[in-house]
Amino acid sequence: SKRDAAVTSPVANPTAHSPRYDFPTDDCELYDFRVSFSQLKLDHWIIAPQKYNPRYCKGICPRAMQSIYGSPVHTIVQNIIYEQLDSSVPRPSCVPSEYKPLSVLIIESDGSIAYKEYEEMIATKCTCR
Amino acid sequence: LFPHASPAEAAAATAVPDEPLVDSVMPYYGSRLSLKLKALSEQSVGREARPRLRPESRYVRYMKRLYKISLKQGRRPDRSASHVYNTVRLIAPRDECLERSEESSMQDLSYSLDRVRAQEQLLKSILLYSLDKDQATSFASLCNLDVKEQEHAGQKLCSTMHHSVSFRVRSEKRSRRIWVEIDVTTFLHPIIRSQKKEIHLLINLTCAENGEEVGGSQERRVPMELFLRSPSLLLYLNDTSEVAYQRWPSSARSESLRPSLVMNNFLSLLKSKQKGPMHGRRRP
Repeated sequence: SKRDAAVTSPVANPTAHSPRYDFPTDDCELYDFRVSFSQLKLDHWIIAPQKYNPRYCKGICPRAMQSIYGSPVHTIVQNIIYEQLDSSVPRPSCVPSEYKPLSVLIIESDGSIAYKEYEEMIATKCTCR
Repeated sequence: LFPHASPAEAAAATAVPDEPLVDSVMPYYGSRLSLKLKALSEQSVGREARPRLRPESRYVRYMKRLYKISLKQGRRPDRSASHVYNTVRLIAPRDECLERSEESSMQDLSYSLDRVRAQEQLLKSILLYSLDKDQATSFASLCNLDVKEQEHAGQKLCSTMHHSVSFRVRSEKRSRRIWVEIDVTTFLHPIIRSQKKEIHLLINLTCAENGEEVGGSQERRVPMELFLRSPSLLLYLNDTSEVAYQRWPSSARSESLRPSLVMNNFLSLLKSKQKGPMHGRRRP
């Protein structure tokens, strides 16, 4: 249904340099995943925000990886090995390459309260590695 | 990313983990758990392991308001230079004793700095008073705060660290709670830089009439019992550790993002190879 599609549909234009496809592909894309800190069993410690969307990367790494995802040489070589020489060598993986920080409010074990801004909490771009 | 593990917390974490989060993580990472992941799993494991002190709800509400203000400031492109902090800590006083008279109050307070880490550089420190008043009264006073560091008996005889600051306290009728923020940065900076795990302060607070006439009547002096509640310590810090968000990342970090020359050469070679068969020419 439309609602389910919304949950699993990729984030609009997550890889800034990737051309827009009219038809859905299962290529490497960025997806939303809203989670609450109580689900992560961290709500006794992180009191704000209640929920957050770390996002995740999922999909197959296409051959034209470098132009789409800025992958390094090694990734292209590994893909050639996988396709032409030895398929036991794994295919390159679709993983996050850029992140955004997140501000949280924490209750420390001694009862003090801390506002912290942590790096690399939200994925914003995917790559193949 | 999260607080470093103290020995007690590390022991709790290495106990047989029964939390699903840690079970799912340990097999993959084993001993190479990064600091971030270790603290994350400890917080998840340590949930029942040790009782957690809970702060007063008034201070939680104060910090939630500061959290929202910081989020708004952080998103503005022209965010003011004042928002250079990436950490704010509110520390309640531990043990206290108080002497109070009509015009003044003397407080002997200690604050635990255990959670303040070496990489957290102090930008600003504030003594935060929370005054609860009944809405019928209004007052205005000029107050003076004298703060002195209480050295332990074993150390120096008399304390040389002394600071005095004047401030105004005013309250209209409708407000029920007033927050009074007194900046003591210049006083606390050397103490916190010395990375003591606890500081002991002697605070002497005196308030006089404000001397101003408002609406034809002399404003009442602030009742000293309002200052019964000891002040909390608010520290604005810049955490320079890797896990904390840096507003102005060091040049070393941005260096690695530039695409390498090798890549371009390799790609042009790859593209030329993939254009089609090499027309029978075999290169050695």
